[in-house]
Amino acid sequence: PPVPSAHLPSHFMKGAIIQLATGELKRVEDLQTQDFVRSAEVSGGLKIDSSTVVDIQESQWPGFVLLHFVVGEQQSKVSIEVPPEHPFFVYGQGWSSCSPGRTAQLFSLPCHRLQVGDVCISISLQSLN
Amino acid sequence: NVEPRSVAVFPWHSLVPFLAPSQPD
Repeated sequence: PPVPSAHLPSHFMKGAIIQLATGELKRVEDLQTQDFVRSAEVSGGLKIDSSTVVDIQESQWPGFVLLHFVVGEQQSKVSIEVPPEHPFFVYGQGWSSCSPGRTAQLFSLPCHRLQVGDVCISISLQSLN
Repeated sequence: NVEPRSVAVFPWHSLVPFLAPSQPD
């Protein structure tokens, strides 16, 4: 498997300005589920999927976690490797990571703890048919 | 005088993972 990147971009930093697809600007810590849903609705070609966390494991790469999701209506299995501080947006809950303490330390972004069963927002390409 | 500062603006979709299952051929 490819070596995962340890670099997390600054858009997760508290105070980062995020532009929604509607043109509205919001701070990353103020985003709500509806902001993502509405943005996907007005975006051409992108759709929001519900991605349920089914397992959280240690990665073979030190300093990473291996997350397993089932994605969308098809319940497709997708796995990704991320640093434990990587935030995911959980429906109805908000930003969540495997290590809320590290996320707070590195990004000052308040987070819940990401757990098996959490339903995260992800995107994929809209089907053409 | 206040110097103008550029503020980075990030698109919403950069915050959420792109989780697309690999398509079978």
